[in-house]
Amino acid sequence: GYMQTILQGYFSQA
Amino acid sequence: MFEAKFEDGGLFKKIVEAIKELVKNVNLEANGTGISLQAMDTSHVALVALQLNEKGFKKYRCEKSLTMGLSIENLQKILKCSGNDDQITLRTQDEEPTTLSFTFESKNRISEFQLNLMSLDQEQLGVPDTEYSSVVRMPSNEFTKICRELGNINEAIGIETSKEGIKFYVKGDIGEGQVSVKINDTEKPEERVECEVDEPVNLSFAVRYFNLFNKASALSSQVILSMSQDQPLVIEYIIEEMGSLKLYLAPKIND
Repeated sequence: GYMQTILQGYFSQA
Repeated sequence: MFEAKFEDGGLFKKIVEAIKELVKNVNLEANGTGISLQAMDTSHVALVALQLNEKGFKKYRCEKSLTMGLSIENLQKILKCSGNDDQITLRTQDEEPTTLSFTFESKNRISEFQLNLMSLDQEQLGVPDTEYSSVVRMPSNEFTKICRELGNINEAIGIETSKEGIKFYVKGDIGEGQVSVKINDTEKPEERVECEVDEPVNLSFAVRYFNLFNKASALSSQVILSMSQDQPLVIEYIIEEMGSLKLYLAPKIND
C-alpha cells in the first residue's frame, strides 16, 4: 500500500 | 492603520471558498508589499499559501506589519453578506487589532461588518524555494475534471510526467484507469498544455485534497503543477494582476 507522508518531513519549521 | 480594497470582491470570496475546506483558522499577514496567508490542514498533509500584491488592490495602505488571526468559517459568514460584484474593503485602525472591518459596496447599498479576531500561535513552515524537475501548465477545468473522475475510482491518484506530457492514473479495488493529457501549443492560452520535464516524476497523492482545493479553479483558467520526485507537489492558481494561491501537498510513498 501507499503511506501518506506529512509536510514536516519536507519543510523545516520556520 | 491597514486598508485593502478589492476592486473585484468576488475574487476574495472565491479565494476563501477554495481554502475553507482545507484550513480552519489562519493568520492573515499584512505588510507594505501586500497580504499573505500560510496555513496547514489539521493532518499536516496540505499547506495553503496565498500571496496578494498591494499593486493589485484598488486601494492599499499598511503602515506597520500586522498579523490578524481569523476563523475561516466566521469569515465566510461575513462574506456571505456581500454580493459577488461588490467592492470589498478590509480595514483596521490599531496596531494590535482585535477586529477586522469589512465594507461591501455596490451601486445601491453599502454594508459594514466587523469580524472578531483571535490570537493564533500557529507553527509556520519554511517552504524552501525549489527548482522543480517537472512543471506542467494545463487548463484548470481539465485538471478539476480528471481529479473528480479518477477520484471516484480510487482515493489515491498517480501522476507521471515525461517528455510526452502528463499521465494521471488510478489503481483501485474496482479496477484501474489512466488519463494522458497531450501537450498542445494552441494559441488560446486557456487551452494550452505545456510540460517542462527535466526529470520525469512518478508520484501518488490523496485525491481528496485536489478535489477540495480545485474550487480555486474559479480563480484562473490555467493551473500549474510543480513536481519533483519524493517532494510535495505544488498546485498553483495565478490570480490575475494580484498574486497566487498555492497548495502544497505531501506525497504518498510506497511503503
